[in-house]
Amino acid sequence: MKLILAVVEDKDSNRLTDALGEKDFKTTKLSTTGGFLKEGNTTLMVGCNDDAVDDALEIIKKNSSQREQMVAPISPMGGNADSYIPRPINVEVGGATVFVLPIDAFYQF
Amino acid sequence: MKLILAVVEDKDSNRLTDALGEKDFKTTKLSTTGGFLKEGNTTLMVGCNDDAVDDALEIIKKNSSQREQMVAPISPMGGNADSYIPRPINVEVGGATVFVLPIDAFYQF
Amino acid sequence: MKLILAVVEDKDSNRLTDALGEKDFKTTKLSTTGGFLKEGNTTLMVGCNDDAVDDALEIIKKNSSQREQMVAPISPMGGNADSYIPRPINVEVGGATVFVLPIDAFYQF
Ligand SMILES: Nc1ncnc2c1ncn2[C@@H]1O[C@@H]2COP(=O)(O)O[C@H]3[C@@H](O)[C@H](n4cnc5c(N)ncnc54)O[C@@H]3COP(=O)(O)O[C@H]2[C@H]1O
Ligand SMILES: Nc1ncnc2c1ncn2[C@@H]1O[C@@H]2COP(=O)(O)O[C@H]3[C@@H](O)[C@H](n4cnc5c(N)ncnc54)O[C@@H]3COP(=O)(O)O[C@H]2[C@H]1O
Ligand SMILES: Nc1ncnc2c1ncn2[C@@H]1O[C@@H]2COP(=O)(O)O[C@H]3[C@@H](O)[C@H](n4cnc5c(N)ncnc54)O[C@@H]3COP(=O)(O)O[C@H]2[C@H]1O
Repeated sequence: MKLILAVVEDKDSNRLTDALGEKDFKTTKLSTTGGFLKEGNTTLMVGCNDDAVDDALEIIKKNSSQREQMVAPISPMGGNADSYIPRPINVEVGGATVFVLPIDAFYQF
Repeated sequence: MKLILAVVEDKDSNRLTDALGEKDFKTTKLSTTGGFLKEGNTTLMVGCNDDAVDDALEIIKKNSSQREQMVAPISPMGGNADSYIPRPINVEVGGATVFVLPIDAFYQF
Repeated sequence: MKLILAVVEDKDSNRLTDALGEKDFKTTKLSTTGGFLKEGNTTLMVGCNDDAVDDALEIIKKNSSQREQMVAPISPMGGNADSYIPRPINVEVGGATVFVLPIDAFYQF
């Protein structure tokens, strides 16, 4: 059994949860916030058998689209907030950041 | 040291947190959402010594009750949302879904 | 690659996220609640290379201050809620509670 943690954009999260549900993956959704852009995003927690991890990753890949976007980060990275003029930078957003964690034991009571 | 993640129903969460606290388990609560029913639930994070895991699991088992409930899932699993008439199905809710994760290191600063 | 989970006080969280961002650590923020004091706190999720873990821990240590505070826990630890007079106790708050978890695999799609 593995625990998959997938950080995706809010607008991909329902589509992705339903796509995983259709293939009988069970999921739990956490509302989270990106450390850099300080925007809301979603972390999906998916516990599944070892041999199903690749299928889950495939579904995650297909249902979270990657693209470029001009953004201005909200807060200064060090230095004085007054003199900070947010310089728009081009970042890749969307897509998914995925951690696969080992599990020692799984129970359902 | 292990990290226990227990997904329980909101209405069991305070009772469970207090029951764990009485036995000196420290816990952190995450507000989460079920992927299938899309209802709010609670994920408890409990870091504890290896030899205390069984006690924690026992407390989790005793304080989260399992039962059957007729529900209609909110969103279509694939297909067109208009033509979708939610067919009530009988699911088991309540209870706890529990992952026990290995920990490499634990610090308190 | 390791996944660091750091539970810190809300008022340390922005300073800590920015301090980690300055050193190019990527982070995701979870709004959480302390099991004992039932007050909001923050859990930061930081995925980083094995050899960067010590740097991350150093930054976490420097940016979350530990101190003593008189508090009255909100709910009774067992027993009857009516007869419960919250006895103020002195607890150490602030600081950080940090779990370092092993990761099997990391992907970005
Ligand atoms: N110091 C920096 N300098 C320049 N650009 C930076 C940067 N930190 C982040 N970015 C860029 O901004 C995007 C959004 O980051 P954010 O931290 O808000 O939102 C992140 C964060 O919530 C999470 N994430 C990514 N890698 C992570 C990691 N190693 N650990 C924990 N969370 C991570 O996934 C979200 C999307 O990440 P993604 O890499 O696709 O996209 C990132 C990345 O392209
Ligand atoms: N392997 C796993 N990984 C991550 N999180 C997990 C998990 N297994 C369970 N959970 C979490 O625990 C909640 C309760 O799951 P349980 O299996 O008791 O109760 C479930 C189950 O009896 C039923 N169910 C879930 N998915 C189903 C599906 N595809 N078809 C039919 N019934 C489903 O609906 C109940 C509520 O599900 P919901 O997703 O709203 O809420 C789930 C989900 O948040
Ligand atoms: N092993 C663990 N697993 C999961 N999460 C953990 C954890 N250890 C700490 N945490 C998280 O970190 C927060 C701060 O813990 P700390 O030990 O610094 O500071 C604690 C501690 O000094 C004290 N405390 C906690 N439980 C206690 C108990 N049963 N009796 C007396 N004091 C307690 O109250 C402070 C606030 O506790 P609170 O639960 O509200 O908030 C906790 C909890 O959210």
